[in-house]
Amino acid sequence: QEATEGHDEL
Amino acid sequence: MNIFRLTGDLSHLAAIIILLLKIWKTRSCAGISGKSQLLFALVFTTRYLDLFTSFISLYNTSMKLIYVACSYATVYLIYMKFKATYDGNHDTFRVEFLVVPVGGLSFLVNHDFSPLEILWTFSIYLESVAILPQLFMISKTGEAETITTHYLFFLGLYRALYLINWIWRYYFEGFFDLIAVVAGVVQTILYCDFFYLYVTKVLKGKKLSLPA
Repeated sequence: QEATEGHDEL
Repeated sequence: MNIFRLTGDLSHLAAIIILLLKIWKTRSCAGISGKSQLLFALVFTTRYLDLFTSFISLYNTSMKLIYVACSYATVYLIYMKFKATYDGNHDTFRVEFLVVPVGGLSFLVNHDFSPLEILWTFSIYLESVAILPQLFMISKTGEAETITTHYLFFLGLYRALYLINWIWRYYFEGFFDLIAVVAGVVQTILYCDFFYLYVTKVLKGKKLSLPA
């Protein structure tokens, strides 16, 4: 998982 | 999005709404740790800064905005509107013992050494322990109102459901986020003692009170 792509979970 | 993730989010939302309604309806925040609520406001603020940088979905954006707004509303009710009912004498947990180590750890152990990512990591670590002032307060007073225990139950259930969501995502999507998982496990473990009391006492119609 690329950290720079952002996080899709809350 | 799987069912565990969705019910986890809804459980989290339920917890936040229950707390807001409890304070609003009773016009009192007695028994609620303002410090925990301040920490949660800090958690949401530092985690959702990506609202400004990336768009994931309408669901994602609206939930983030709702969580942030509700957490600030809760802090406002406790420290401003119903300040007179705030039980500060029992809310004596030293939050610097949480914020400082968590801040240090987020600099040392993160996915990427960038400001936004460090703040996200900080929020994940901080969330895992943010409930401690509230649990400390309950252990100090030896009791909690039933509605407060419902709040804590849904708040604990949310992260437990996320754990199942992460197992699901690992198997079906190959997704694995070690930081979130470890912090999520710690967070859920902190609620275990409370879950036991909730099931054995509150669900049987008794008030949650601890032996002196």
